[in-house]
Amino acid sequence: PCLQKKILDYFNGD
Amino acid sequence: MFELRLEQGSLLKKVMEAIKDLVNDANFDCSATGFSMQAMDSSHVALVALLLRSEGFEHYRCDRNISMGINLANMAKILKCAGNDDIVTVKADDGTDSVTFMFESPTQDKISDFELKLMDIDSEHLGIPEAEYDAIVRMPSAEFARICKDLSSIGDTVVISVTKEGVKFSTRGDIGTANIVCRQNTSVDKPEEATIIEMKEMVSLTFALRYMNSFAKATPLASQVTISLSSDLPVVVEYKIAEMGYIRFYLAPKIEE
Repeated sequence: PCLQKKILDYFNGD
Repeated sequence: MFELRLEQGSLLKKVMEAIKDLVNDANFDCSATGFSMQAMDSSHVALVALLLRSEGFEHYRCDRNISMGINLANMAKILKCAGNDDIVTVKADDGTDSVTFMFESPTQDKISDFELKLMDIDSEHLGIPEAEYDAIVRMPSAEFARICKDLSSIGDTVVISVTKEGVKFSTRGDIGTANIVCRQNTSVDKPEEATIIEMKEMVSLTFALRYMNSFAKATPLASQVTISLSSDLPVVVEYKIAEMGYIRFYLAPKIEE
């Protein structure tokens, strides 16, 4: 079982 | 007023084909630097960043920064109407809610213009930090596309592992498993056929193949693809666009729960 990470877990809004 | 002219209009067609299935709507930002776009897919798992530098256009005028909200499927429909050899001009006047695409045949005997309505898109612009990657793989883009296509007939996810042996693409599914190893190969006659692996640390990450196959639609833009991997970052799959810029796809990994 793998959890799909989200882009927002790594990059933040300016 | 904003206006750009690109003699190699097929390039814009290829850009749209590369991103239209990944992103629905996006803001295209026009500034003195160039024509750029950043957008996430609807699941917020992948991000695409496009840059076409102003110097790369035959003509580029941007009196003030503007952001044009565009439905990509509709823009792709319009760009499909351009011939592969056509010269493309994109024009938007200040304060209007549309953008005009003009296509000129090389012999100037056919000139078409299409007006596309702009949309208000509420999109978040993400800051992408500069990063040092554990491993960077440069390889023929067609080879990468072939590997992603082949593996997706076996499984849904790909494990990309970089070791000193090379880069390994692995998958598993109901029918069995598959492993494809590409070794560094710089002794080719043509630089576009080389595979170059720069590794600081061994790295192994799991990604959804569906997205990799979507990124591979950018293959016609560049003979080489660069895959940058770090254990704690999204992978970057980059296609350079001639001397003008790039299209970069970021994909968040899958991790063990």
